[in-house]
Amino acid sequence: ELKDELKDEL
Amino acid sequence: MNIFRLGGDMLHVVSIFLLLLKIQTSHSCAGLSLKTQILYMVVFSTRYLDLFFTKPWHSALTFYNTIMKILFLSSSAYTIYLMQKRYKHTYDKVHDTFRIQYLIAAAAVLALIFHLRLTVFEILWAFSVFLESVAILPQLFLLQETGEVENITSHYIFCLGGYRTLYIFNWVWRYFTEHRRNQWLAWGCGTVQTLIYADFFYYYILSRKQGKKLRLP
Repeated sequence: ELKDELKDEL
Repeated sequence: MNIFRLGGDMLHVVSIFLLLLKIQTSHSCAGLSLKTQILYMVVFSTRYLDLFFTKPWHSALTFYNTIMKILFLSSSAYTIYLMQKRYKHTYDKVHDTFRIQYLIAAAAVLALIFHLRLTVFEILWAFSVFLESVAILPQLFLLQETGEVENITSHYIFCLGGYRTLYIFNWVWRYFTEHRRNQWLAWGCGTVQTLIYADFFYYYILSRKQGKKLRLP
């Protein structure tokens, strides 16, 4: 789950 | 999106703008480390591979991220072009001697050991996080070699450091508001990266107070 790994940041 | 993250990203954009402004107005890249710029290029191109898989219009956040990622990649490539081609004669090659191959190798080894999942994408992401935490080192070493720092160059580094500091506030904020856990990799590297700037901040603020150009001991 990408959401858990701070991948929504830059 | 919270105010700390948005502020951090905006400082990052300002730092890039200052960097390009310095090169364009002085027609010179003196005092700037090409090696740091190359490291940032490597960082962005290994981290933003998801550009190929993510629909920009999926949400407002992915759209924002996509624009920023393209901005960071293209400005980074443009900076390297300016330093290596157009203003090559002003580049301080003699002092920009930091051995970045060791940083890249160390980041690669660390990424192979510490990653969140055993996939190429995840290992490259971890590599980019490790590498980003030390990417400013050649720049700081170059400044230390040459001593006096042009104002605009010191503002550039100050903004970059400020961006990292705001990201820590952002993580603290998200920890409490979104209950995010298990982000040791990004948090740990981000903290190390911010600490690297601490010494620079000290001398920067000192020089601002005295209204003088920044001098590193």
